[in-house]
Amino acid sequence: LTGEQVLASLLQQLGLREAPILDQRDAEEVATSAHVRAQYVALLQRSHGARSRGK
Amino acid sequence: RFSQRVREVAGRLLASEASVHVLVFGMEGRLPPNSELVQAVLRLFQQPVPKAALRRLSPYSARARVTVQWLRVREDSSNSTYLVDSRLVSLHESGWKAFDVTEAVNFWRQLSRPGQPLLLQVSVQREHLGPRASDAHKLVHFASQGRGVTGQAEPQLELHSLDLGAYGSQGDCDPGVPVVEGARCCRQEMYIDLRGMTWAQHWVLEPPGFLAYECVGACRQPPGPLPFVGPLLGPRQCVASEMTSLPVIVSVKEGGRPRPQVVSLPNMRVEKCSCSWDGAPVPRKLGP
Repeated sequence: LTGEQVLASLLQQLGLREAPILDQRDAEEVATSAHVRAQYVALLQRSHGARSRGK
Repeated sequence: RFSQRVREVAGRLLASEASVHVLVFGMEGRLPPNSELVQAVLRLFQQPVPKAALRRLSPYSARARVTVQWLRVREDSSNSTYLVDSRLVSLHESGWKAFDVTEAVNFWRQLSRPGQPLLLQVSVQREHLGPRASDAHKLVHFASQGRGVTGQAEPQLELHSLDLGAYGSQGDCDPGVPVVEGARCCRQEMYIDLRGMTWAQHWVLEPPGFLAYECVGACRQPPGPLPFVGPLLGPRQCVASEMTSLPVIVSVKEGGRPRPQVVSLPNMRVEKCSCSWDGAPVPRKLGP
């Protein structure tokens, strides 16, 4: 797995053609709410359980 | 026929019944634990057709279709069949005929009920239907199991399995030992540092990086050709056989304001490495 493959998968999931360019201010402005964090943790836990068949 | 109002319609039988045999194989202890089933072969002995009957056959109809199905009997004694092999046999050629029943044994394994026998339903049908179809298939007889059959001619189930202790992967690589040429297939740690990627800056909020792992090393090749293995199979290779997804939090701009969004990326992390034949068919999953 390479960084490029991670990027390609992200772009595919988000339906984007290229990575958006965000600046430091954007990064400081965005706040990860408890709801989003809970969603992230739930997916993380589920991903360890659900195994898909490799190629 | 008995209705006053509806005229009787008579039909002519075109297709004849197939002769069906169900073979039962006890499977306990047949497949050692930690082994991979490579192939399962059902061998049936086709008995010679009497010469006089052969002479009466037209040259166009000296074959019959033999179909092998896996017979699944559920707890509630309902059953269903799954086609696993089917081919034509010639009435002129008696002797052992081989059928590939690997899928049947894979299905049986998925039931995880080792005490239950493997049931194989063998049916002999006409080569084809239609006005010129013959009854030649009725002359095809295979030696069956059980009474009155000499041991030699009984149907045989041949299982080819590989000891994964010798031909499989070794799980995770030993972090302390560098993987050298010819080392055995294993799963090696590989960290993807997203923080170090320019495209991810300010965009990917979580995770900063993750362990993706990779499969490295070589697989031992089993000896010699197997009955059904054709040229399609390449050597056994160390591949990722189980993978998991990776959730990511990214920053998405909406109305000029950034907001966090969770995305799940499939097949990002290797959970298990295995030795697998390149080109081997992926066993069908058994439904409920």
